[in-house]
Amino acid sequence: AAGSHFSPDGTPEAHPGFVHRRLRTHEKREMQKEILSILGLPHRPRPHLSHGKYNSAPLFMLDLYNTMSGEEKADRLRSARTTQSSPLATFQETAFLNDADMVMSFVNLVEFDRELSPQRRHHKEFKFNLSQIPEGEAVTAAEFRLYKECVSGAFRNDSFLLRVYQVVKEHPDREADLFLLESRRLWATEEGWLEFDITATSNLWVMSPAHNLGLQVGVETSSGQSISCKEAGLIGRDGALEKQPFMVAFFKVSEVHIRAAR
Amino acid sequence: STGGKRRQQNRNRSSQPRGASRGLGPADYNSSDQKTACRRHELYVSFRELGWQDWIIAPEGYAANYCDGECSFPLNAHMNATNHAIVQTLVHLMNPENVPKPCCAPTKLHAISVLYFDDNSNVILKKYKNMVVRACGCH
Repeated sequence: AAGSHFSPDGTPEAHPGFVHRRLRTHEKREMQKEILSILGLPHRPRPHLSHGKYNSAPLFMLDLYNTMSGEEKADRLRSARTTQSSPLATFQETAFLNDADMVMSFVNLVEFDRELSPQRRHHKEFKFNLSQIPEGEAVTAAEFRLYKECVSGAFRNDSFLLRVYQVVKEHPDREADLFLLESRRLWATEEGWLEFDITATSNLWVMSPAHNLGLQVGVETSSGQSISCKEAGLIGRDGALEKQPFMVAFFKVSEVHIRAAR
Repeated sequence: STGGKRRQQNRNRSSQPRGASRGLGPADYNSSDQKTACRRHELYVSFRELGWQDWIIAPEGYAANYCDGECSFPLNAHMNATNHAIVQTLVHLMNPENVPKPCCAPTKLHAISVLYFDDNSNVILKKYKNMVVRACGCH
């Protein structure tokens, strides 16, 4: 067994009955070798963690982990949470979770926001590296998530049209070729997580990494004025860690036969 | 350890009256040093203890069993898991106190889920469903 149980407040506790003691050096080495072989990893990963910069939503994934480790415990966890900002797994994600062999959340690789395109259209770019997916894993569902806060100030009584695009081709001196994935009308006063289905796009990226040119998000007011994501209340990399945008993909060993996107 | 044991037995044999053909009885097995008798131990392995908390997010650790002492059944090239389990079962029946019951191969383990960072700081939640013990013995 994985050996972790949850105390009523949700923190993992050690396996009852098993001895706790300091490992001897050779035991440590043996355990590490055994664990890496069980996880199928060639070496111990060395993530470069710095808050905000390489955020791949560990809290959200921990939520999925708790859901996976025990349905009833996760419910207790949910009821214990009071902050609305925590990206809790939706019912649909829980369904994907039950079916998935692996779930991954990805770091947004775009480090510097280029807010204005050559035609002075506000947009935000996002890129995720899906080239390291293990052989034979197919995307069964993928989501791109943005957190929107309630807007006050000039646009507080307005509504926005938010569009998510897949970048099809980039040009050095003009607008990139874009494919519209979804457009959604939002009230300025709305707050919470926005989820966008990018399953087909993700499968294309897994099968053909060269086509992975990322996503673009653009926002217009009801009068068609292009505004920045920040003005529309969308949280970017400079926001709180648990509200930063991320992508999550659910994988299953490739019984699923995906037609390449046209 | 078997080498040592064989020397010990030769010495015993030489001191016995010749012609006494007494097999290895339960009392003889491991009796020489109770403390090092082959035993199965339970240990909680904490990933924090291994210094892995920077990349394993959950679980906090896992329960492991391992054998210690004079376990004279190393699994090697000419003894496969099935023979190993049979021999150990026989010796366990003869001397249940000293020799733990075999965990014979292959044994299916519970599925586990692990949440961890990869080298690129992506987070991976993986289910390991078909876990089978590859070694056989008392752990």
